[in-house]
Amino acid sequence: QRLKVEDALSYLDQVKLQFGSQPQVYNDFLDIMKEFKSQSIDTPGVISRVSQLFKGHPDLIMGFNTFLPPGYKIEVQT
Amino acid sequence: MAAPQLVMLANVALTSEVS
Repeated sequence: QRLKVEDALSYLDQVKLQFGSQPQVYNDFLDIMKEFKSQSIDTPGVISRVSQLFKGHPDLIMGFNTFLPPGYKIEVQT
Repeated sequence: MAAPQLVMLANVALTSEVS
């Protein structure tokens, strides 16, 4: 299914809420998105960085997985 | 880039970056 802008906004809100006391985490996420857009990093690079950034937050990782193309997935460690 | 939804997420994140 195709995700919409509202889904992206909702996910970003979720990230901001969870790291309300650590705004640097959201800034780091924006940096990853910037590097992806400028093609400094590719999809596997994004996956690697995001999985480190959101380590210990399986709901955020599962939410992020919904934006990945088929065949890509961050494994959640429980 | 064959990751259109990830591009969309990045676009939304970067355009809504108003603080």
